Amino acid sequence: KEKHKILHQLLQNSTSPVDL
Amino acid sequence: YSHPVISRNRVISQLLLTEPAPLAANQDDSTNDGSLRTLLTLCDLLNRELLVLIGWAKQIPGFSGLSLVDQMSLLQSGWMEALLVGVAWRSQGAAGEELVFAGNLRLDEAQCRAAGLADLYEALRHLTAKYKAMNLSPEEAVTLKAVALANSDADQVDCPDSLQRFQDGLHEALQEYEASRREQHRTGRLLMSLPLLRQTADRAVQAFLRLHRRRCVPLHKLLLEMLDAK
Repeated sequence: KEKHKILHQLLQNSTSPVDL
Repeated sequence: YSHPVISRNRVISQLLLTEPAPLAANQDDSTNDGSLRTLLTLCDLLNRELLVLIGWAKQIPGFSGLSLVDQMSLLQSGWMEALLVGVAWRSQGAAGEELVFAGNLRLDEAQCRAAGLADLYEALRHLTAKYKAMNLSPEEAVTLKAVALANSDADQVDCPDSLQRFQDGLHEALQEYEASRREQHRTGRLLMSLPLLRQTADRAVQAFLRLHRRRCVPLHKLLLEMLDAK
């Protein structure tokens, strides 16, 4: 999960900004 | 995929409705090296397409019913296949033998070769020719994209029953659509194109990984993360 954190964040619809 | 006739199938209607508008490429101007500029432009486009694809996946009927682990696994396995359905679809009507990555990013064989993507060019033209010969409809293209994701054969599946239901729902939608057109062989023909799509996507992933490692082409974080998952 840690290794794929951007995908995880995007799927969780995180409101925090995602650094792409 | 704009189409005047709204499909009566609920799943396909939803897929047509949520199909994202095509992205435009942002021309890279950080280098004078033409082939490197092409690559950097392409990688930036891919990274943004990935972001859109993840948002799109969440709207496929049944996808949000999967566990988070399975959603991640499907996207990690099937993202390139889903993106390449779009490239092949856009390239069908292209003049000459170009690959249409975006309306303003059309690459011919020479440009692909110069960028180190000769292998990918050949595979993608083969896929495009196949879909062109089949005269793919917009309904079929959007459904095929969803099927490619659902069928991506992720290594570990958290909840096989939910995944099976997700796949069955898309399969049924495609069958219902083809039955309404009295095209009894189309569903099978479309599913039979999946091995070529998988093979093409594998080549694409290898090409980008090779470029990243050998030519040290910098990649955006999301694209790198998804390539790493391969």
